[in-house]
Amino acid sequence: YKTFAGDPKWDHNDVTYRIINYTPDLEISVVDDAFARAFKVWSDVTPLTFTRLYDGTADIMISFGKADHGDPYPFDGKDGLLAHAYPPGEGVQGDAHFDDDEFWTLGKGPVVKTRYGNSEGAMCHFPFTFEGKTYTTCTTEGRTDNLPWCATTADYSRDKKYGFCPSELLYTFGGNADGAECVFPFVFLGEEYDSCTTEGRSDGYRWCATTSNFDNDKKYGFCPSRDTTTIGGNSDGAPCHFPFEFLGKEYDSCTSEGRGDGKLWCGTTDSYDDDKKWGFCPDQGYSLFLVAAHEFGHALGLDHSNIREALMYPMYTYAEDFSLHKDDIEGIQYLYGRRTGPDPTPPQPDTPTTIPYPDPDETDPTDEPTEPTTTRPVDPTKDACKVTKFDTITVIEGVLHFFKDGHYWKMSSNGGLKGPFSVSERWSALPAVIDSAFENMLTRKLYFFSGTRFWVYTGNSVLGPRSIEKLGLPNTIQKVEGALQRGKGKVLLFSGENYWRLDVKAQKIDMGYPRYTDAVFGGVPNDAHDVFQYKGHIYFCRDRFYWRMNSRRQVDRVGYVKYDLLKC
Amino acid sequence: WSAPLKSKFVTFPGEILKNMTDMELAENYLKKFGYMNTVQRSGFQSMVSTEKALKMMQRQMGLEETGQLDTSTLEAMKQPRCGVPDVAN
Repeated sequence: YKTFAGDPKWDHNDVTYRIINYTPDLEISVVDDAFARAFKVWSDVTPLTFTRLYDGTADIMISFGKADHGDPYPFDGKDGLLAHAYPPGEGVQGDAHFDDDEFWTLGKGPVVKTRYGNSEGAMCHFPFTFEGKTYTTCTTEGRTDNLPWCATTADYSRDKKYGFCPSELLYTFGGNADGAECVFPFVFLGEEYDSCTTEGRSDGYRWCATTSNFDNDKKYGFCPSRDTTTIGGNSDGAPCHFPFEFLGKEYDSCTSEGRGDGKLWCGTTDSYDDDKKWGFCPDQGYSLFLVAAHEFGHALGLDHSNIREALMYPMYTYAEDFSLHKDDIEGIQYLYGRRTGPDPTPPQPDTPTTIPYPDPDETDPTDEPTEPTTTRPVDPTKDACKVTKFDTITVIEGVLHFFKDGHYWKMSSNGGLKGPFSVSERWSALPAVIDSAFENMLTRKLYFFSGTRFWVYTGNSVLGPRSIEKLGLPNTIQKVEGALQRGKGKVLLFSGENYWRLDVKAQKIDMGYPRYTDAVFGGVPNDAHDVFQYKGHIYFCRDRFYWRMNSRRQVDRVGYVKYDLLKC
Repeated sequence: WSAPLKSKFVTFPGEILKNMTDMELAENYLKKFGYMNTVQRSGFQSMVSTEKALKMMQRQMGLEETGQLDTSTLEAMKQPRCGVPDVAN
């Protein structure tokens, strides 16, 4: 998992959200439910709660839009970009936008929720038979009022269970007419309209008047998509017209002819050749629930994961029975902690938790024996200001330490430099050259890395040397050049242009690593020979220089180790 | 069997045209999702090559890190996805 630069998160657990507008592809109640379930994905594993607001400003403002929808990141028509969301914060931060040039479903084709009839709002059952004929879409057959309907079981003749399908003749949504159905024809700007239109709008949404004259009454609503509504194209969602003519041939169903991408389309008049009116046919569509759960992850502070099965993986994949991946849970709990209270508990890790994590204190029989070392004399004239490049710089017990060839100096809190001291006098098992070191803030254990080996000091007792492969680092690594504490139990280990995240308690590298340093820490050299943390900043050292990065991962200073850190 | 009809491709009016060359599609993708030409706030200006940017994207997507615009990478770039960049700067 990854969080955004500076780990932005909500500073309260009772997060609010508001649904600003709706997609015509799904009944309002289906959208409400999909969003509520998407929030529940995250509240199930954290202390977060999500409360819906119906007006005013909520933390997470949810809206649908097409192409340029009012922020600097336009959508791109059908497919491609599905949605985006902003990290937690004020204003647009925390908001989630969904591309309404997509066909929103629950991932398995049109979601046709019925109204009225005798099925209490049940979904259409496709295919269904009626008077011996099979239907895969809603139909107006058998009715004189031209209202599309469907059976809610496979056989209408047997069960007589039916309901009415989404249609502008039945209801509208949004607008100012409280969901009243369209009135056709209606007058708008002096012109007469016999169907929904996008005229008068720049956002591409289809609307209609709910009285016969919009110019006088100003009453309107948005038109729900019918299950045969086309998507995208240039027909404003008008339904397919079967048969239609294309390149002189007649088509009774959707076709991919004429396209190189295999997408199914249809004409929305009887002749495409004459009218050039077309649209994409409804396909499986994209699960609003799954995409919303992903986007809400961003709105809570999670960036993209590179674990393919994780919800926060950038690409869309439909999952029938969805559950959060361990990586997502670790990520959101890194930000907000675990859910308090009895249930539901997140899925337990697949390894039986009775096996205790390997404790680094246990001497591993395969470990190399600790080599006897002799104390090296200290050359008091050794001047830290004459060192161009230290072996490593790190903070131990809150004090900045500079290591070089078996010696080290300490920067006291009043800014004075003390030393040199002998490494072997204080840590007798260590070699002269230390590539990197860090102090685990939880256990106060000191980790030292030299070449492909590492040592763990607990007070005066030491474990090691052991191979860094024991931690799960690959054998291709020559040396560990930097270490950054992340939270309580994680440490980033840097080598070359990559870094790994070590779970200190488990003594193993987390999944999804290595990552490129400059992909996450933009603006610093990707071949720094030392990386350390000091007073809330991250330092990347190369030769005599350091690049200092603040908590929002912005490089806010480039300077000389000698003058700025050693105060030479 | 008759020979398959030669499909004639037409340009559909009103469609957001996305017909780019593979390389154009790739560069557009790598820029859009932060893998290259990211505006560094300050400090070290590391101009990422297309090859390095491809490797970064391949790693993010769990693909083989070839640094080349191979079929699986191109396929991945055509998949529907979230619009939030993968590399935030």
